[in-house]
Amino acid sequence: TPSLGQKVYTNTWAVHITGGEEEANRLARKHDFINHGNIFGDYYHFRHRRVVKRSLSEHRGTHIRLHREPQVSWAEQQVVKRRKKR
Amino acid sequence: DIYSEPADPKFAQQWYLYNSNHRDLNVKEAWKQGVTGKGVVVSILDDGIEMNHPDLERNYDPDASYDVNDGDPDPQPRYTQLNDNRHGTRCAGEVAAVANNDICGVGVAYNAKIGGVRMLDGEVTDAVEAQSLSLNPQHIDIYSASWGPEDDGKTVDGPAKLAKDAFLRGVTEGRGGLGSIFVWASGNGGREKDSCNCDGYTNSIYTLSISSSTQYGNVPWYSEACSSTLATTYSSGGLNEKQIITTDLRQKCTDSHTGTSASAPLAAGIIALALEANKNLTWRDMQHLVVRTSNPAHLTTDDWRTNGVGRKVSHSYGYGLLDAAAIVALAKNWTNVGPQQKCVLSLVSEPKNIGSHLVISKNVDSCAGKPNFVSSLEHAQAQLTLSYNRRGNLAIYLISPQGTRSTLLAGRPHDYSSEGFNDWAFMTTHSWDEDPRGEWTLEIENKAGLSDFGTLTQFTLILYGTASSSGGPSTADSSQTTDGSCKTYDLNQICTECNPGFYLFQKGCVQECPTGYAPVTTSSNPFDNKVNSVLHPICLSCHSLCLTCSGTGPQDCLSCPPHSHLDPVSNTCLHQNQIQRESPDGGLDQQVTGVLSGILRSQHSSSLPAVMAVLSCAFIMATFVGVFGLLQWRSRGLNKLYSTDTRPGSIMRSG
Repeated sequence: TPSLGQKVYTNTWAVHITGGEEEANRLARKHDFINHGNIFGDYYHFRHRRVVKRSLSEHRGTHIRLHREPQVSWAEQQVVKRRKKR
Repeated sequence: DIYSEPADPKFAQQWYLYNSNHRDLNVKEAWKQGVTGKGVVVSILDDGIEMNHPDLERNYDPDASYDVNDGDPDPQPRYTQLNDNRHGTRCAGEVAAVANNDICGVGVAYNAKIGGVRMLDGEVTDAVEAQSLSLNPQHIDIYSASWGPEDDGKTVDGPAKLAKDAFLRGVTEGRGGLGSIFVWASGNGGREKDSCNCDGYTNSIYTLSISSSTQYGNVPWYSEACSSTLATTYSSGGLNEKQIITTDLRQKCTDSHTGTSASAPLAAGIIALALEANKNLTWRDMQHLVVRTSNPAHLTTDDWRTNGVGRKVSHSYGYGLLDAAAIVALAKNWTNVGPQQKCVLSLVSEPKNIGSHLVISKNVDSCAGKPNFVSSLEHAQAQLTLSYNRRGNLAIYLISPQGTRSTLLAGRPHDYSSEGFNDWAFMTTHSWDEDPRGEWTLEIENKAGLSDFGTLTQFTLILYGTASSSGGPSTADSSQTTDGSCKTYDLNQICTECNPGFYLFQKGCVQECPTGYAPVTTSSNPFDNKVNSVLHPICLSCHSLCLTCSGTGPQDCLSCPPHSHLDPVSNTCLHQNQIQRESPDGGLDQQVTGVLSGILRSQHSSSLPAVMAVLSCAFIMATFVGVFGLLQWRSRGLNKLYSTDTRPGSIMRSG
């Protein structure tokens, strides 16, 4: 169990990509992601095929490779948010 | 045109929609006005909705639905033996269960379109939240969310980058620019003494935060009190008190839906009725309507207070129970409120010791004379950065110039974090429509430990509102604008000059200037080449030091805001504890009139440890010098003794 305040990293990324849906799909394929669709604007929701679902450390390699793409201006590996139904 | 009551078998038991004792949400009277949610689209952001439920199927809207968890358009919940994922389906039925189909009961807006986003049943991330909150914003009118960070009394959590952006995009671009409407369940952490101000979703200015009442009008055991709650609906929670009837998973019907989860969708349904009555309402109009029409009657709590504009408001209920008939009636004739102004005032930017009690009072002019001037308040935020060894021991209060006291944070005994607050914008709705000019007071108080310590490093007051009390029923405002009183209009049909006997006030003419404004006659040269000038009677804002005035200068005060008194000789308002005053130079026109004695007390008490330290040091030094002197004296004596001993083998000792 992660300690209080410790981040739990998922296998998903939020990515800002210029060039539209096609470009997002191309980059997703190139880096072994599945494009889970547009969040809003130029932000896309990617899920990696091989990165473990939950981890206490971020996956730097995947992140850096994705960030190296000229069309990617921002990317963030997503962390788990603890949410409760009310 | 002829109203007929729904014939659904459970309708008679839906006590919260209509009740002969009038302890209800007055929904039947709203239906009688001809609104049932037709043409309005609501989406439930939760664990999915059972789209083939017989009581939802006819109103189901695939364009208001999505499965963010699996990335497909089907929001059907995942079925488990314990029916863990029934939440969204229950909420959906409250909004839009179909009427007159012999199944279960009815939704508040039984002709509205209903969809669901499956986003809670899986890993929730910033991207998942943002994608849900911004699903199809030109199609979906209202998003209803009955979830949030843990209500454990120790969590402080709010939307991260993308979700925050989603709210902002929603209110600025959604519904063709009128703004998406986000309805939020205020929180179930009552037993843990949680505060909904520590939940960044309910505490957001972009959400309508809805709390609960039991059937008999009491505060439910799970209810959280906080100043960001706007209004309340029934959802019970008390023993032997009836709960909410709605659709349930596996095509069933339940009469035991409860919690704040049961409150938010009822509110979403009522808001859908108001939106059908007037499709031009903006997201802010809706909040104005809720504030004006919610009803405190029948709700029991000991914290009802009357705010500066005469409205009763409570930390448990906000402005009271939503009244469907009243909000629909007011919505029909509502004129959009003016553009939102945002006045940001940095009131503390240097560290201040909190100690056991810190009080900071500042006089503000709400950006008077600037384009972002706020004279009629909507939300107010106190954005704080502070450290404290035990966060849960703190209570924080904000008092408006009209004397409305909001509890921004009550003590949270389970919150033992030492993280403090980092740029946390505590929000209050309690001063809605008040004039924010005058003295604001922030109080930080230690509720428990004697040895607690911490520092306030930043206090920014953010005032949202309008530059006038614009907006309202289209027939209203007659007190401000008198028909036929305008002499000259510009090309945009905005009045630029009034007939004799009237004063120009904002975009209209008034016979008397409202409180806080002075009648002034300004002259202007209508044509550049002509010498004779034209006199324009106009209402201008009083100086920030005055409450009412005869002119716009600081020496024209007729009365003063609280904590100031009028000097009858100079006609100026003097602060009771004024110790310093910054020059009004620099065009800011913001007089920062001193720090109250509370701060002095606080600073005084905060200097005590330093004094103690200095005295201790002095005592140690004196002791050291004394001991040193004593040893010196003794060694001299011994030296003398040994120097006389000349026997072999004698030892020479020195100090």
